[in-house]
Amino acid sequence: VTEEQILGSLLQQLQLREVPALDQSDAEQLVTPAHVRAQYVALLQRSHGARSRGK
Amino acid sequence: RFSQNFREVAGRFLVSDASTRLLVLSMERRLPPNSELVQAVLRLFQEPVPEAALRRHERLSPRSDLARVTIEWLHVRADGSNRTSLIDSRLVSIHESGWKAFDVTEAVNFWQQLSRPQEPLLLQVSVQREHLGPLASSAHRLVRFASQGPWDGAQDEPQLELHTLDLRDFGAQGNCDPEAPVTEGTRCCRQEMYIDLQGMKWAEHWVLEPPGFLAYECVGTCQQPPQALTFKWPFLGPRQCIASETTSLPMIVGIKEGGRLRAQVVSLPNMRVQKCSCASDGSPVPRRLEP
Repeated sequence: VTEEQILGSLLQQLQLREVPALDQSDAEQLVTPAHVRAQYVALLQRSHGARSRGK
Repeated sequence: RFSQNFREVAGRFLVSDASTRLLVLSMERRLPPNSELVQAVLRLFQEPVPEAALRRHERLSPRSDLARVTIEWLHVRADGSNRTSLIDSRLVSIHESGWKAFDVTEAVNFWQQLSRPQEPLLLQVSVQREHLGPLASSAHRLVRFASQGPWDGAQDEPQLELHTLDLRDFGAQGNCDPEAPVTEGTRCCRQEMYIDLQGMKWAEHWVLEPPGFLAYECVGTCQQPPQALTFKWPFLGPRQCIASETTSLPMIVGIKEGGRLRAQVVSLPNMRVQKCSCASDGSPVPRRLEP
């Protein structure tokens, strides 16, 4: 997995053409709500269990 | 019929009179554990057509001496319903007799996906007209295959050949030994590879989680089959060490909408290697069994 592949996949998933311009102040004011964190943890656990078809 | 607007169109049934036989093949302990199925060949013995029948056929329908033989995998579901999948089909001539080979690798793949080793492999063998239509000959009625007899081992009963590779020789090993360096001779394995997202400029202020992740990669080489086997399976390329199972990577990223910033979860497919295997270019990718 290369850096380009990760960035390409992320842009594709978010249907963005380029990296959004966010700065330090944006990041600092952003708080991750509990339900978003819970969704993230659930996906993480599932991805460790799930097996997808490789190449 | 009976419509004021449409002229009646009568149809005529074409008698399909395909003869269909069901082959029941026990598969218990046929496939060695820890092996990879490369090819499965069904061999059927086509019996010679008696001279008199041949002469009568030539007189009655000289157009064609061919018949179509079709092999289907029969899946009997738990609810008792049946489903068939086309596996192989070829033309045979009534002037030939002897062993005819059909590639039934996919049927054995389907059977393996059922994960019910004690259940037999069910193959439906149909002999049909060469093609549909009023001009098609009836040569198919003269095609006979020797069938499974009540006793085992009859010389001409159907044969199923299973060609496998022993994965203890031709397969991968699990995870690489972190203590041992990877060299030319290292057998295909999964090696830890950590991706530091915080070190990527574009991820700054945008990717909130994770800071990094273990992606793994497949390294090492695979043992190649001996010359004789590559000659037997010309459709197979060299065996390579590949990521045979991967999994997705969830992330939390910042999304700006209407001037407001919010956190969102996104999942990137095929980002982490779960399993490395040795596989040959050209080997068919098994169709997944639909529920």
